[in-house]
Amino acid sequence: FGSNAEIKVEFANEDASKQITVKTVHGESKKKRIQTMSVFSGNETVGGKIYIAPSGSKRLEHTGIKVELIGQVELAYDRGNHYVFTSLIRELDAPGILTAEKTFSFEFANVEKQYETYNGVNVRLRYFVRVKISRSYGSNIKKEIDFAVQNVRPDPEINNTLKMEVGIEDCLHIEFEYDKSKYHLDDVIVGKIYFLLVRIKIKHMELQILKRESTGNGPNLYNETEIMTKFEIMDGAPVRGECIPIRLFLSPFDLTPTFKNVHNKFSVKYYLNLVLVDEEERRYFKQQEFFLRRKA
Amino acid sequence: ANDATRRLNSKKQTLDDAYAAPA
Amino acid sequence: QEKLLDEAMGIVRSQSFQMKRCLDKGRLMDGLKHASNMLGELRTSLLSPKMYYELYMLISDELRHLESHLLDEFQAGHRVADLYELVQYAGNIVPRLYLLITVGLVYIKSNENCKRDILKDLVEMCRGVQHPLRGLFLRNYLLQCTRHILPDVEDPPPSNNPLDNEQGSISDSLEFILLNFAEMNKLWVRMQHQGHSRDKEKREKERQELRILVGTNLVRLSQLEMVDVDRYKKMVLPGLLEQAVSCRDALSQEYLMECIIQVFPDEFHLETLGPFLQACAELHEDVNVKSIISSLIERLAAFGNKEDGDGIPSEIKLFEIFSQHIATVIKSRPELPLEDMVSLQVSLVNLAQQCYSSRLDLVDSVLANTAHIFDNLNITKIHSGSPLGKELSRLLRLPTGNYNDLLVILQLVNFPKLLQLLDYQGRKTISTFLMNNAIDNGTIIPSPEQVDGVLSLCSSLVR
Repeated sequence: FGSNAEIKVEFANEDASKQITVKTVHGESKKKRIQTMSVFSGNETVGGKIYIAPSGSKRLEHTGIKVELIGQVELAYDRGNHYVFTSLIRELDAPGILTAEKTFSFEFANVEKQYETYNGVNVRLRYFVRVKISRSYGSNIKKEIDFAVQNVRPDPEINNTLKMEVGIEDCLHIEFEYDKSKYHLDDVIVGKIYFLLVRIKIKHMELQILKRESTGNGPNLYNETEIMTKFEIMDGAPVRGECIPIRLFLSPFDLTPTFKNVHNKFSVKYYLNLVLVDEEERRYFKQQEFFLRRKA
Repeated sequence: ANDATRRLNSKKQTLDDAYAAPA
Repeated sequence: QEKLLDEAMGIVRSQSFQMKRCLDKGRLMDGLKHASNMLGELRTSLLSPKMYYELYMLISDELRHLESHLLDEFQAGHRVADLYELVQYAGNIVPRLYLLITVGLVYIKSNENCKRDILKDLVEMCRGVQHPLRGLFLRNYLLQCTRHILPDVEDPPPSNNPLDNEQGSISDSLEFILLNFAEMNKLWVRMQHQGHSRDKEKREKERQELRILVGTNLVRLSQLEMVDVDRYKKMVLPGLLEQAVSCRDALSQEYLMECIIQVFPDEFHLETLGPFLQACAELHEDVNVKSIISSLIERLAAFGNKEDGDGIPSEIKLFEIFSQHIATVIKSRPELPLEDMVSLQVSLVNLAQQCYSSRLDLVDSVLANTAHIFDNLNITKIHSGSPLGKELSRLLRLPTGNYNDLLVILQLVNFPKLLQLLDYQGRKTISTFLMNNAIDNGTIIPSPEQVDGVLSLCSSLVR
C-alpha cells in the first residue's frame, strides 16, 4: 500500500546553546531516557524545516501533509487522556505524490507557550511538533519531535527573607533564616541557624530540598515527594547561642521552577526541610516552602 | 558580593553560653 | 583501635592513589571526588584522639599533594573557574570544609586580592563542625595551612571603599586567629562533657594530649611581626584572657596562662602584668596559680638579670606590681594552700634579689608579709617536715644563700620572727645552714651586738 517516509525536523535555532538535555521516563517499564531537544522561550517563534523523503519503493502517495504544534499534559494514571492546552496546524502540502526528498518550511509565530516543559514522576508536560502525512489507504504517517519550552522570570521586586523561630517546649528552640523566599535555579541559599535552647543530644543537622509534585484534584489529589538533596550543615552537638552558617548552591541539582496549578492538572512545589538528628536517630524537622524561578 | 563567600551576619554567642555545659 | 586505624588508613591510601592518578591525567573533578572520599574517613566517631591524629596527619600529607597540584595548575594559567564554589557542592560537611580550606589556600597564593575575604570565610564556615574532636582538627588544619600567608602588614588608614585592603592587614590576622582560638578553646573545654562520667579521667588525659592544638593559635599570634607591645596590650592579650577566664575550666586555664608566658616575649609581659595577674586572681580554684605566677616571675627575673640586657625599665615597679597582685590573689583564693602562699613569697624574694639586689628592704618586706599571713591565721608553730615547713625553710635559706653574708641576714628585721615559727628541728636545720654559710664564707662578726644577733638566730644550737 505504498512506502513509508523518513521525516526529519530541524528547528531554526538548532545550535548547541539552545539545546538542553532532559531526563524522561517512558512507558510502563519506567525506563529512563536522556533526550536532547531544542529549547524555546514562551513567546519565541517555533519554526524550521521539515525534510520528508519516501523510503522503500521511493514513491509516496498522500492526501495532504500537515504540521501541528501541540502542548499537552500527560498524567501517569490517566494514560488514555492527554490534556491539550495548545494546538495549531499548518498545511505543508496538498495531496500528491512524493518521489524524492522534499523540504518544507514551517513557522508557528505568536504562539503563547506559558507553561514550561516538565518531566516528572506522575506527570509530563510536553511540547512537540507532529508531522502528519495523510493517506487514503494504509495508516497515516506521523512523527512527533519534542521541543522544550523554558520561561524566564525577572527578579521579584520584593523578596523577603524566610525567618522563623520554631521549637519543642523545654527541648529545642531554633531560629532559622534563609536570605530569600524566592530563588532562581542557579542561586545559592545563604542562611543561618541560631540555637536558642538545646536540651537534646544532637548528632548532626542537614538541609534537604524536597520536591513535591501534586497531580489531580480533590479526593484524587496525589503527592509525590522527592528528596533532591541532603546537605549536611552541622556535624556534632551545639550549645545555646551557637550560630551555624548555611550556604547551599542550587545549580548542581535537577530542579525546575515552581509550578502552581498548571492547566489545573499539576503543581510542583519546593520545600527546604531542616532536619536535626539526635544520638538516638530521632529526627526533628521543619519544612518551609520556597519558590524557584528560571532566570535569564 | 561574591556568592561563594556570602554569609549572613552571625549572632555573637555570649561567653557564658559558649562555655556552658550541655543542657 | 589499631585495627580501625589500619582500615581507615587503607582506604585513605587507596583513595589518595586514585586522586593522584586522576590529577595526573587532568581529570580534576574525579580527583576531587577521590579526595572527598578520602576525607570522609575523618568523619569517624570510632577513633580515639591519638588514633584520629594519626589519620589526620596522613590525610594532611595527601592534601598537600592536592594543594601543590592545584597551585601548579593555577600558576600555569589552567585555572578552574569557580573551584571555590564547586568544592562546596560536597554533601558532607567535614570533607567539604577540608577541601574548601585547601582550595582557599590555593586561591590566596595565586591572587592576594582575595585573601581577606577568603580567610574570613574559612574561619566562619568552620562553625559548622561542632563535634569537639573533629572541629579541633579541622581548625588546626586551617591554622597550619594559613601559617605563612596571614597578612602581616600595618593597617591602612580607614576608608569607605570596601574594595580597599582586599589583601588584608594585621587586624584581619588578629581577628582570624583570635576567633579560631576562641572556637577551638570552646570545643576543647566541651570535650570534658562528652561520654560517660566514669571515663572522666581518661577524657582529661586525652584533653591534655590535645592541648597543643589550641596552643598553636597563640604561637601563631606571637609569630606576627606587626604585633608590637601596643597591639599585644590592646588587641591580643585581652582576647586571650577573656577566653581563659570565661571558660572556667582548670585544665584550659592552667595551660593557656602558661602558654601565654612561654610564647610571648618578656618585654610584652612587663607591660601587661596588671591584666595578666588580675586574670590569675579569677582563675578556677583547681588551677595551680602559684606555678603560673612563679613561672612568670622567674622569667622576668632572668630577663632583668641578663648580662647583655637593659634590665627592668625603671618606670616599671616590677616588685611592687607582683607584690600587690600576689596579695590580691591570696585574698581572692582563701582555698590556696598555705605552702603555695609561701612559695609565692619565695618567688618575690628571688625577684628582689635578682633585679633589685641592693634593695634589702624589699626582701624584708616579703618576710614581713609572710609573718603577717601567719599572724592572721594564728599560726604559731610549723612542722618543718610539712609542705608548709619546707616552703618556709626555702624562704629563709634563699637570702642566706644569695647574700652569703650573715651580717646582711641580721639586717632582715623579720627574719627571726619567721625562724621562730619553725619547730625545733626546723630551727636547728636553718641555724646549721646559717653557721655553715658563715664558716664557708669566712664571715667576721665585728661587734658584740652582731654576735648577740647571730647567737639569737642560732639559739636552737646554743641552748
